[in-house]
Amino acid sequence: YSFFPGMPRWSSRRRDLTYAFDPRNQLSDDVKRVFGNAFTRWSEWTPLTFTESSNYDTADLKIGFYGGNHGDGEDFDGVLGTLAHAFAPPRGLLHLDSDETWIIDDVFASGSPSAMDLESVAVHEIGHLLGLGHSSIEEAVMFPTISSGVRKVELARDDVEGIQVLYGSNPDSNSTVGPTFGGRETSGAH
Amino acid sequence: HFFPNVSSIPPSLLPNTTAGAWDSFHKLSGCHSGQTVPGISKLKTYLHYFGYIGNASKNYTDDFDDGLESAVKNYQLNFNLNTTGELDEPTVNQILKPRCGVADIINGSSTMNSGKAASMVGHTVAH
Repeated sequence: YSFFPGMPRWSSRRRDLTYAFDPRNQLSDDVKRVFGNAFTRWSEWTPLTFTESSNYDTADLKIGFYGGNHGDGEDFDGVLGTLAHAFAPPRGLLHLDSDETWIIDDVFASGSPSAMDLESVAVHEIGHLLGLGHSSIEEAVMFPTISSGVRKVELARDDVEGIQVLYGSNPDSNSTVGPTFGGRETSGAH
Repeated sequence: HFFPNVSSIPPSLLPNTTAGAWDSFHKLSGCHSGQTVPGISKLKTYLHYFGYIGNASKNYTDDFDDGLESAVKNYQLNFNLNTTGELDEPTVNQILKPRCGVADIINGSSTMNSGKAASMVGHTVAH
């Protein structure tokens, strides 16, 4: 695991974070549910909680889907290539490439060379929102690359160790016993 | 585009190739230091974007120079590949994979496995 320079994190007074979606995207409840699941992957292991807000302007974490040049100097590049990016605390911005073909339920039937599992990418980018950098551990959610047709949503031990350096463990569960560490689920095609 | 699964995607929307933004890197497989190959400049832009080449430049050359070799070795180290410094097939295959847009190396210092060292230092200080 790694951190951003200076190890930025949300302050100890900010444990209950809110998130909202750019209203211009008009996302369906199914898509929003995927992000709710993705946030839960991190709250399982930390004292943090995440609550969806309908007020985009005041939310701590802002999520949006944009194509190409979307004004932050980090242009997206169409199908595949760069999928998404997020900014270190306390900026709280998470952007996803609207040109991707996002699968929100069953990536296993994939076989498609370009369909990406949305929850896998969401879990990874939320790690950045909380202060984690990339990891060299391939099983880790924070490993930078992911192939189409691959679903990787449960935190690996490396992810948990990193996030608990920043925030400590979930007071409701013992850090040695808790959700199972994740593994990588891949479609038969891979 | 959001779909519950692939079978619900209209065929017209499913490109039948993996031609992505970096597909041209296929041609660089096997390249090594000392060569000049068209397309290397685009790879240098990619490696700069993700933190492996420090100084930004608008006109990178197509020369496989020392700076590129060092960047490729760093990349191979981060991705648990043999640090040959050459664009061997496993390295090109990894570069082609879809990925997160956040840099792997930020400010030239934090590599992808530096967390443990940082937290140990922090831990020691705390003690």
